[in-house]
This record gives sequence, C-alpha cells and structure tokens, in this order.
Amino acid sequence: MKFTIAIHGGAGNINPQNYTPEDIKVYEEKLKESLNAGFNILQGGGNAIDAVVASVKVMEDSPLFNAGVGGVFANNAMVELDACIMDGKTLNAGGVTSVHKIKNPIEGALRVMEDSPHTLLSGNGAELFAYKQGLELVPNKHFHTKKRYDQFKKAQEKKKIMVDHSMG
Amino acid sequence: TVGAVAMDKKGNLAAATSTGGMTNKFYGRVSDTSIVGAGNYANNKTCAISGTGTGDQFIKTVFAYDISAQMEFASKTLEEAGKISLQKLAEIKGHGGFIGIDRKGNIQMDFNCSGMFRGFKNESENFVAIFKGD
Repeated sequence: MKFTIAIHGGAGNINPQNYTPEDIKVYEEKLKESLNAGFNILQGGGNAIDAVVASVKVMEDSPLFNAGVGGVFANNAMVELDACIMDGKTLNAGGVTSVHKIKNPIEGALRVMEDSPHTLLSGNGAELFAYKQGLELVPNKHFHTKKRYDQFKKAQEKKKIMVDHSMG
Repeated sequence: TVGAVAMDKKGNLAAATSTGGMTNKFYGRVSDTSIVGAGNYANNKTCAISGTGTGDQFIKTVFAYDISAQMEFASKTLEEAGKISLQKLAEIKGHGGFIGIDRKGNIQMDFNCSGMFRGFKNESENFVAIFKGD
C-alpha cells in the first residue's frame, strides 16, 4: 500500500509581491520540515493519526502560520486556539476550542478523541482536561508575536476582521 | 489555519486541523475550520480533508463532510467533489481552500483565493508551493 501526506499552512490573499525570495525560502523550508515529520512516521510503519499530529505540531510551533505560536489576536487581545482531528478508520473525532493555554492544541484534540468519552471540549474545561492528561500548558503570552500584534492593531484601526495571511 | 491529511501503509486515513482564528475576531467566536465536518473530516471509505479559510462559511456548507458525501453517495472523484464544494463556499462569499487525500492515495490541493501554503510528500514526489500556479 502506498503512503502519503499532505499539509497546508493557511490560505488567503497571498501574493508574490508581498514576499521576498528569502521569505519564500523560509516558508518552504518550514513546510518541508512539517512534511518530513509526518512522512518519517509513515515510512517507519506508523499510523496516519500520529503522522498528521506530528506535521501539525511543526506548524503550531512556528510563528509563520496562524496556529499555536503564530495564532492571531482576538478582539480582547488574547490568542484563542482551536484544533480538531479525525480518524478515518474508526470515524472517531476530537476537538478543543477557545483555548488559551494548551501549548499544542492538536495534542489536546487527540487526547479528547482517544482518552475521553467526549468529542469537543471548550475553554476552561478543555484546559482542565489537558492539564489532567499531562499536556503542557503555557501562559497566553507564549503565543504572542510582534507581527501578529501589529496586524491586530491595524485590524482594530480599520475595524475589520481578517482571515489568515490577508494582511500581507 | 494549518492542517495535515495522511494515508498510512495500512490504507488508513486521518485529518488534523489547528487554527488561531481570524485577527480581531470577537473573542469566544469558534473560529475557522477546525470543526469536525466543517474544515476537517476523515473516512476510510472516501477521503481525508483539512480546510483553511473563512470559517463561518465552512461551517454553513459543512464543507469537509460535503466532499466526502459527494464521493460516497454521488460517485464523484475527490477533485470533482472538491471543486463543487469550493463553488458552494464561494456562493456564500466564503474563501479559502483545502487539502485532501482519497482512499487510493490521490492528493488534491485546491483553493479559491490567491494562495495557499501547501505541500505533499510520498515515496516518489516531494512538493511545496505557496502561490496560485506554482
């Protein structure tokens, strides 16, 4: 059986004129790192669930993409995160939403799917569950970046809500 | 929003999606596509999907499940179903894209905006791209 993995790091108003060749190279390298993280698991005989979690974690940990450390600011100046996962073999699924402290939200989603009778946990309940599962919790400041804060201030000035990467 | 879909050596499919939402969104708004059925779905009978874009429209069109349902009940290919679901998204002013993999390991990456950070890898190919036309 052949095995394969695909990833995305967001979509939107992404135009070449807004990126230098160096920027593009940085993005491409991180995308390759994410692909390799999942592919290596598949190549070693690992399962698809572990592969997609590994690939997503690379992007969550990067400030380049709108998830985890690259998460954007909500209108209360907090970074709110959501994640979900689904297993095609069992049709089991799990998710966390409106969380502020789970370092890797995709791991929270995975734990909800595999270690709880629930499907979707939100806010404080999701974070308490993650804590009890031994997942790493971090202050919300962990997710703050200057780039995203500057985007947030511009969006506030324009009174707009902006999708990923729509601000150049 | 970031995401991944995969098929392992046993032919099992999985999808994962993670997001930080939309800049300056109302706090507490369950944001973009990280909702099972909306921007995330996996079913060994059809496909695995992860989406990115304007989340409300992904939720309203049940985007990811819609692709799977077209494949299961209308015998569409992943490519055909994905284009139809993207059209439905556009009709209610949604934009974004998705990555998908079907049960035979075929990859589809499509979007209705100017770019999407994306890539795939298997034993013979290794591809990354950002802009439309790449």
